[in-house]
Amino acid sequence: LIQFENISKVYQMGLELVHALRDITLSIRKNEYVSIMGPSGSGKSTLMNIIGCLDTPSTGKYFFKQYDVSDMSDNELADIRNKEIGFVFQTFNLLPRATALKNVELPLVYSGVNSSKRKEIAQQLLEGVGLGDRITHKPNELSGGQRQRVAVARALANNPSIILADEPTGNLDSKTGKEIMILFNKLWEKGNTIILVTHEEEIAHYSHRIIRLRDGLVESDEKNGNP
Amino acid sequence: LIQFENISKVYQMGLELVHALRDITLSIRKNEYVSIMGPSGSGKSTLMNIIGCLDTPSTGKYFFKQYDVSDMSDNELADIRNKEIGFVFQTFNLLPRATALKNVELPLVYSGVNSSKRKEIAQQLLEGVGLGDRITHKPNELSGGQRQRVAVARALANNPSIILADEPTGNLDSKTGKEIMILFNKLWEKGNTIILVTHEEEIAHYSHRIIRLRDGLVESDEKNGNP
Ligand SMILES: Nc1ncnc2c1ncn2[C@@H]1O[C@H](COP(=O)(O)OP(=O)(O)OP(=O)(O)O)[C@@H](O)[C@H]1O
Ligand SMILES: Nc1ncnc2c1ncn2[C@@H]1O[C@H](COP(=O)(O)OP(=O)(O)OP(=O)(O)O)[C@@H](O)[C@H]1O
Ligand SMILES: [Mg+2]
Ligand SMILES: [Mg+2]
Repeated sequence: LIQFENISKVYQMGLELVHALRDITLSIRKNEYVSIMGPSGSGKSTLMNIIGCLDTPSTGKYFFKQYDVSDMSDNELADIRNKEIGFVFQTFNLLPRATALKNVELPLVYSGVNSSKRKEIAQQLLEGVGLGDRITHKPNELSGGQRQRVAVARALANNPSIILADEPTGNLDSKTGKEIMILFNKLWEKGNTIILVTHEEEIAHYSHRIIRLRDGLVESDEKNGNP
Repeated sequence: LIQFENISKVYQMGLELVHALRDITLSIRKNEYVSIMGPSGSGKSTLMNIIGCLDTPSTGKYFFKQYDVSDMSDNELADIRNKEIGFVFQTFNLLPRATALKNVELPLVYSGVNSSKRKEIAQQLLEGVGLGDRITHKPNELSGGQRQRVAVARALANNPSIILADEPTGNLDSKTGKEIMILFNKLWEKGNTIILVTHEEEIAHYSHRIIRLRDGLVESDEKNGNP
């Protein structure tokens, strides 16, 4: 499903080069449940952004369902991002002037779902993350963990087959965090592919494979014996 | 040092009332090391914002060093916020167009420190959180955990005697998170007062007292036997 061959990502800062990813080769199959761990700054979000077609590598090849992503048009990439992939961002990226409901509706607007159906789907998703009584709140009228949960609900709006979640429980107490992980488990059981970035071992243990990054490289890539 | 008497905070949303804090009475003495825990949405950040003089309660009294905060002028409050309290925000609140260095310098600009001294202090603080090689990066050129650490460094710029940190390790791997906690420990040993919000029990166990909120009320307030 997802294949990286010698992927690197380098930023130029004046005279200095920052190697966010150095040389990543890995593949992820359909319906896998993978966690990505590693120190702060090791390249996890950069990796997720490339997988999610939000960023392009500096060198190397990315094959999505066996198609070379670098050959795809902007429209094809936009379609993948909107319909196939649900992305929970590490910093949420909610529209500040829209309500929780409108924020979750946004991917459904892009995929052409009619207004009353959109509201119904968005309402259900927000109830599913415990925010049924917060749908009219804007992001600055929500707690940090509530914003995080709106970001999770929005990622699921188009029923994507691949869920990319960058630290989805970082702002949640353990009980609320578990509720989100139970939700992801159910999505995985339905055949979806889940890729999580987390720095909490307890959260990584819901997954079946743990990839650890260090300094832009894969340090280890192992099955998780007891999910 | 900090005394709350029957503090409440209520938001009006159309016809609905949201009780972020319902009735909080507590006191925190100088050089205490307190953690505040509780479910997502239970009122932790709201409590911190009132302590930090960034928000006012709807009812109740807040005494800061025995002065009634509601009687203070805007200038007096600004002085407290700038010189006495260092605040690490749950969502960092960095200036997006300024470098890490300039972001950390900002409180020193307000307190009138000269330019070369500011740079030196800001540089040292960033090295102290492991970001010596990232001082010229802007927030969007930093990882989530790096932005969080810039927010920590900025909170310490004016050498405040009270540190309020709202989930300071939420985006950090455990090793980097421990480095921040060691830093806070050192600050506490120097006589400062530390108030942390966290949802991780391991982090709360660095403190000496754990206050747990639920639904805008104090559910429990206990000494931590083994910090
Ligand atoms: N401006 C506002 N208008 C309306 N409701 C608000 C506003 N700000 C916060 N709230 C509500 O007040 C409650 C408490 O929010 P607060 O941010 O203090 O929670 P928290 O304990 O910090 O949660 P988290 O762990 O998720 O960060 C939440 O239910 C939130 O929806
Ligand atoms: N636009 C950019 N310009 C320069 N350097 C960048 C840029 N974006 C990221 N970096 C650097 O690339 C490295 C990897 O960043 P990335 O966000 O992938 O880390 P991460 O593993 O997600 O970290 P965290 O756990 O803190 O979120 C970091 O050292 C960061 O400073
Ligand atoms: Mg990241
Ligand atoms: Mg909060």
